Amino acid sequence: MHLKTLRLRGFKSFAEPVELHFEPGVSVIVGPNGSGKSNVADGLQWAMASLSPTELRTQVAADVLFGGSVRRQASGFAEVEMVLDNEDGRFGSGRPEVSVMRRLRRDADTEYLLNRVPVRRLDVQEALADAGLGRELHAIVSQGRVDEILLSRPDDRRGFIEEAA
Amino acid sequence: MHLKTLRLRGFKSFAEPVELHFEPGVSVIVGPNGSGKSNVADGLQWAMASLSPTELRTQVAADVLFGGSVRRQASGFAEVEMVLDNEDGRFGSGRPEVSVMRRLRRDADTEYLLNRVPVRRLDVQEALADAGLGRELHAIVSQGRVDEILLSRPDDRRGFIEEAA
Amino acid sequence: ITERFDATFVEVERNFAQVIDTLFPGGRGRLRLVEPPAAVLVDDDGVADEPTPAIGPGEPGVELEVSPAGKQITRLAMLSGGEKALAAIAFLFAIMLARPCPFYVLDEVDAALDDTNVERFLSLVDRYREHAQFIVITHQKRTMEAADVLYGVTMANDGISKVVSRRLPRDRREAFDPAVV
Amino acid sequence: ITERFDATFVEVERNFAQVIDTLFPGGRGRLRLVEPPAAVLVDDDGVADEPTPAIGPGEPGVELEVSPAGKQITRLAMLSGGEKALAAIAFLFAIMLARPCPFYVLDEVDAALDDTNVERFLSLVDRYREHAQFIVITHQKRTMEAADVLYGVTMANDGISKVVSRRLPRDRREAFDPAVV
Ligand SMILES: Nc1ncnc2c1ncn2[C@@H]1O[C@H](COP(=O)(O)OP(=O)(O)OP(=O)(O)O)[C@@H](O)[C@H]1O
Ligand SMILES: Nc1ncnc2c1ncn2[C@@H]1O[C@H](COP(=O)(O)OP(=O)(O)OP(=O)(O)O)[C@@H](O)[C@H]1O
Ligand SMILES: [Mg+2]
Ligand SMILES: [Mg+2]
Repeated sequence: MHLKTLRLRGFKSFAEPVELHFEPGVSVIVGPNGSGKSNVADGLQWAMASLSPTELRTQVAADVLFGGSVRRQASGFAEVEMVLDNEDGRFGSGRPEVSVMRRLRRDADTEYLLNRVPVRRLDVQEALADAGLGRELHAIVSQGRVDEILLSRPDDRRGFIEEAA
Repeated sequence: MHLKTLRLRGFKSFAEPVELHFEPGVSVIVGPNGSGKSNVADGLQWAMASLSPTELRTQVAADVLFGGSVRRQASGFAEVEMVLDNEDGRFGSGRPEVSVMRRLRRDADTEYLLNRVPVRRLDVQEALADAGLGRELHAIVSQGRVDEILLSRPDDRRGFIEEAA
Repeated sequence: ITERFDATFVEVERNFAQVIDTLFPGGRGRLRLVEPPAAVLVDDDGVADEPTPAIGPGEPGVELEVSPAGKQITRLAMLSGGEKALAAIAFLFAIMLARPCPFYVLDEVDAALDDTNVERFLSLVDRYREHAQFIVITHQKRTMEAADVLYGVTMANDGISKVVSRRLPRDRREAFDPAVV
Repeated sequence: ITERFDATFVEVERNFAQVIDTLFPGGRGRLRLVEPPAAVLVDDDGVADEPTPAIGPGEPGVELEVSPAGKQITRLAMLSGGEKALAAIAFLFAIMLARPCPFYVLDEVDAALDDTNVERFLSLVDRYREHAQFIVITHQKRTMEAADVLYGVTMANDGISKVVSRRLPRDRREAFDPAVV
């Protein structure tokens, strides 16, 4: 299993729809300071149902919506979809790929979708845990926070290993 | 006024006496990870009478003493001396240079010396403030903490400007 | 559950020592189970008994120890900026080897590393590229050259991010110029 | 004391806008005095009156605003890793210009910067080298080339740090190889 596609629309600095197609192996993302690289990582965290302001670098939930620039209006809608390749059947259900999506309209509730079907947040979390993307496994290491894994307390580190058990 | 000489002995990884001679202008310190570059900055903080475990990256005061290595015994004594050039007379007293020194013997008290004469910590702090090295002026920006100046509260930032007034 | 934990712990501990060998040649790394901060048993009248070490409130925690070549066992807090990043990467890979995630996103984990350690980090990523997919965000040129596919994120004067991607065939790596993506 | 603060604030504000011009070409930066979080006056029976905005408990604080070219005014928290480092450097230099310290030690402040911003940072250091002495710790090659004097810290397999120094005459800068110090 691997990440196949990431689609971002109206999320942070991605005012226009953007699609990244990934392959297995090593993908490297580059670009000037402030161009939007870490926003890609935030988009993945958000699609994976994170509610943490620290992980998402937001103060309020609506901060993920494109806030406007000198040339463009703020966006009223954000959507991020991550598509996982399921050729190895890790996700069961005989689907060649699995889609996890999250949407937010300004002043409305967040929506979670699994294979484009609205589900609860808990359903997304369980599906991700089955796919080996449980929260404790640190699949996403945020900028400037690589040491966090070291600085946690011994019982937290136990949690990382228990999750892997 | 500028920093002319820094001497370190028994301080952190500087088991052997080391002397750095600086000039006005731009000095750049390089070296592999873990070689001791940030320990030089810590030595300056320590000589400038810092008691902060965060700034000094220590847990107890004795952590500044060389702790030993596979080939060498731990050191029982640490000393750091910084010599400031005083050609511009900023420090008054007609001396061409001013020396600020700090010493620690294991299991004994810290000693502060100004021009090699034992003084109280407060005397060092006042002398440094006169020289324009007051704590609030952020003369030393520690590794990984460049953002701290931004992340402080508005009234802290006022403190920085007041110090400069 | 404890049995499974114990088996996984042994595996992660072996992985950790192995990965530390790559990242800190000549150094040592190990994981230790430490008793939780002993619960201080308080008898009826509120007087604290001798703390009983073995039966703390929960399961034992995991302590990491890393000593770079030639140095005494170092408390993690005394490691340098670059050494801490390497130790953290080692722990992450030690867990990944026991239970790989489908993908990992590493956002500028190489920022504090010197050239030698960037190479060591990349040799680790290269060795385990079959275990998991790596998506690495970086400004280091050496890391860019290690990519199978390179993605360039740009932002014009309008505050809007765009992405272009380029496959980097293995033989043309050397000629890569980040400014041109 | 307030008079002196006001005069210094105006000077630091002007410096800040100027330095931001170098570090964020086309962007804007300004300092704002903000009222302290208004003290909520509580009358005798503990009922909170309307908070009176102007007379908070202390003096007004200082708020920083930076907006990179093309972007809306950004809360500092929304800036990227590299943008934050630049904004912090700008504030530091703005204060330095109002009241220089004899020396500054900058420990890897350039770690999060891309090549273009390393150049901007170095142009700032170069422009103000007469104002203060700069001691910069770095792994960036471009920063090494900007040195008047270069100090190499090394540690053999014995855990003991040593220092060698080399004066880098301005004309030989380009030929410098950090591995050789
Ligand atoms: N909701 C939003 N709407 C519009 N722009 C946003 C929003 N949130 C963040 N941004 C912009 O995105 C930029 C930051 O992007 P990001 O942190 O991804 O940069 P980066 O490419 O990782 O840079 P660096 O190399 O410095 O880490 C900021 O300049 C910020 O203004
Ligand atoms: N009291 C001490 N006694 C002996 N060695 C010490 C002591 N305190 C710190 N050290 C050693 O100094 C090393 C760290 O040095 P320092 O943080 O200066 O490295 P650095 O050159 O800044 O590296 P980086 O480029 O990774 O930031 C550590 O490996 C640590 O073991
Ligand atoms: Mg970033
Ligand atoms: Mg360092």
